[in-house]
Amino acid sequence: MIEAVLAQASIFKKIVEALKELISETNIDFSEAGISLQAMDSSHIALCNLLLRDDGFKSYRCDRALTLGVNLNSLSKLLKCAGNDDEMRIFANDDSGADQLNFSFESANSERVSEFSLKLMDIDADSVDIPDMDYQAIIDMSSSEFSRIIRDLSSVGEAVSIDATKQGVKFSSAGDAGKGSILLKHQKSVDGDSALATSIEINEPVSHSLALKFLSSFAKAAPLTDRVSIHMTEDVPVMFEFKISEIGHIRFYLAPQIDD
Amino acid sequence: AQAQGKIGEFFPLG
Repeated sequence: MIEAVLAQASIFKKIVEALKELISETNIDFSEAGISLQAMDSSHIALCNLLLRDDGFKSYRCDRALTLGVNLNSLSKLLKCAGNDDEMRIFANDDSGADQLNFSFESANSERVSEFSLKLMDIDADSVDIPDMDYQAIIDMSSSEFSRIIRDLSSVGEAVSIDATKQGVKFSSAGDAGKGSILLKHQKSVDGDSALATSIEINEPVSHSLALKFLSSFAKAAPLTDRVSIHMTEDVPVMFEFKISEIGHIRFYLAPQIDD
Repeated sequence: AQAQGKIGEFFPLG
């Protein structure tokens, strides 16, 4: 038996919206430690890693670790049946092999309870070991600013160059019709009065050129949190981390370009 | 010339 209760369905709805453009089907792992998933996009250029810790749920029970395969488009449709403020219960019974994942949504005044279930699927997916790394540069910035920059530069070109120095981070793109760039200067302290401030921890200047279509997908996670951190080292995948308050994170990894 | 890398070229398959 697995059973996880989230105080607000809206968090899970936003998570699925953040993932479904990049990934159509994924295995979800349930364990004593919580719920996690790792999946690559169909081209194996981007990797997504979600973690929801057990103690971030209103209640959490997992008698035996289970891996359940879901179609994220179907899950997204199902979650549209939940009110944002509904309490959401996810449960599955593994006595005879789980073939469906069940959801119940209870309104704040407890007067309405709806129940839905999602058929599970067998998914044979490659998984990778993500090494712990010290990055050369970590940019911490507003997630809405990140979304805006990606949207603005997508009107100019197909790739963005992200150049991080001690002074700031510059996003630039060029295409047939022209070019554009946005420079965000490093602020010494990110406090409550400067929600849009950017801070950069850096050992040495780093630059990456990345496809904007993947970053547009990653930006779908912006509604989950006010901040995003971009972790960069030359010649290794760039990691974009969106922390989900009190419960976990979504991390996206994007493979860099390599010399032919 | 540069080509787009894949995740599996950087992280070992688990």
